[in-house]
Amino acid sequence: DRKGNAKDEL
Amino acid sequence: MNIFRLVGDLSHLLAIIILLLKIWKTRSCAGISGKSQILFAVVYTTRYLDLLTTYVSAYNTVMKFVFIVASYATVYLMYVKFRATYDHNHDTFRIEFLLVPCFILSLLINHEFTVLEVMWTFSIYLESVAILPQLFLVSKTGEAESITSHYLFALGSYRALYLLNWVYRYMAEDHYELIAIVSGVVQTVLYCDFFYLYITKVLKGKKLQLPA
Repeated sequence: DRKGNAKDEL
Repeated sequence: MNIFRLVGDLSHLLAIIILLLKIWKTRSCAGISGKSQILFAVVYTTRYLDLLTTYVSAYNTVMKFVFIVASYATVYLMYVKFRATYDHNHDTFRIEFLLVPCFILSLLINHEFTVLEVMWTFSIYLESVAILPQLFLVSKTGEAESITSHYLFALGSYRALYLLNWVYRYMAEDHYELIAIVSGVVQTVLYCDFFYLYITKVLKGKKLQLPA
């Protein structure tokens, strides 16, 4: 599953 | 954060610094595609729109800021300061053929139809093909300075390391971002023939010559 977006990545 | 992503980010930062130093020290942007640098500036602008609204960590904010400033500085150096050394005869890739399809695809395939999410998705798709004008330029001139090939190696390695980061995150955190992963695979595959030439030639001290 997709836990939240990967927005913590650059 | 994991070691793959940290080394990947540092490799990305190294690439950007190598390029800026190459242009600044040699006062020339010969062999560099300005079109790709414009695409990278678009990638960081559309991806980091939340730079001022969302705080993830000091590292995240600082790196985003550095990538944005460095990409615009590179475009400025190429198209303004050292414009006379810009190889516009060979840097002829039609970037609208990358911008439009990526934008349309980001409208069709995304996780959420909001401005921020569509812009982030667009930047992910665009980044996967942003190096094409540069690879096209190298193929047209048939060679690349060794500093340029080091730049490309660092830049290509960054996303390859991100692939390992996504494997790790899937296994350790049961987390995956399919859009980023598929685009990251495409992006890394585009570097494969360059990686081959870099490892078989440049690392042996030879110049990067593409077979004519």
